Amino acid sequence: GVDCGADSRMCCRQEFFVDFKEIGWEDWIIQPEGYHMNFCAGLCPLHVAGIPGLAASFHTAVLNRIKAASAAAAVDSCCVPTQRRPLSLLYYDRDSNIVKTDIPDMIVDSCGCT
Amino acid sequence: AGARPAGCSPCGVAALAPGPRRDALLALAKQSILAKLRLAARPSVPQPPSRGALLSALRRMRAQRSDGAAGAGGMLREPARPGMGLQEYEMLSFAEAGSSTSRSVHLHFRFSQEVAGSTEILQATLYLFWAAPGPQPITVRLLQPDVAKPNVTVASETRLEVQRSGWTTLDVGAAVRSLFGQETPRLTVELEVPEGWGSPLPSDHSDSHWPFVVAQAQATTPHRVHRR
Repeated sequence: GVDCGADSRMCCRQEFFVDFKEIGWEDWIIQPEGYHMNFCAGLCPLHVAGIPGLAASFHTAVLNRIKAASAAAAVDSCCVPTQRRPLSLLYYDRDSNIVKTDIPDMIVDSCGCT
Repeated sequence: AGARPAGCSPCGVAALAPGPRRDALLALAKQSILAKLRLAARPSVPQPPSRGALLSALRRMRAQRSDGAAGAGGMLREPARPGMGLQEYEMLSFAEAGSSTSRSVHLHFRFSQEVAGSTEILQATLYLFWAAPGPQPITVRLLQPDVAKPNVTVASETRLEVQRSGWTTLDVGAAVRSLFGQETPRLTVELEVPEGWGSPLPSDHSDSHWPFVVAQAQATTPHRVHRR
């Protein structure tokens, strides 16, 4: 996957860190100190459509041939997460119990075009 | 930025100016975390347990794990295979001191409705520290509110012959599991000793040997991955 730069226009991963102290949540979330709420942004023109990140491969080449042949019928291609991982939280619930849980698919590691 | 294909549903923040964009993203992060924890709002300021009790509990849990003594906290259900998308929870609940007499003491363990309402208990273990210097008979009763009557019913009763001071564990999985379906999931434990034996527990709440329950739970509905 590609990380967004200052003036990226193509599909890339935009990093965004939420510091729990900044939003006043550090008293009930014990760990971690923040949440990497990265997201995908950018364009997916036809020539990169369907390539998850940089994972070009044989089947991508075949896909490109098919797309080139049917360019007129090309459907929209969107910039979406292609790899995600859980967010592990240790927090106090409203009865001051200590709860640990791993919330699946909360952190985007890479983006690509559908 | 730029024309976006009609089929892609963006989250809409990319087009905002930097200031409002940051605020929108922070609001989105809060909403996303609270939704995944099934919380309507962030919990109020917690009353954390004493540092001594917390360290003692974590040490005890680790010792229990390394002993691999699954018997004491027998699994009620095998956890789902990893990658099943079923979110798992581990809860550490310290006792609230309830009513007491010269022969008995009540301890309450509360579990939050948010977690209780959307998970099922895999395993739950009660950790008790006996301060008794020598052998002492103790009866441990698990009480739970009876929906039909105002008082409580005895879910289970265990008679122990404590030989010396130290930690002991009790499997309370079935009792906690049956609580999780109720309005206020609260487990009450009654400890009773013969007349004149004095309380078997440490003297006060701040003691680092305060009773606690460790419960493992698993979400009942698989986590849905929304692809846009």
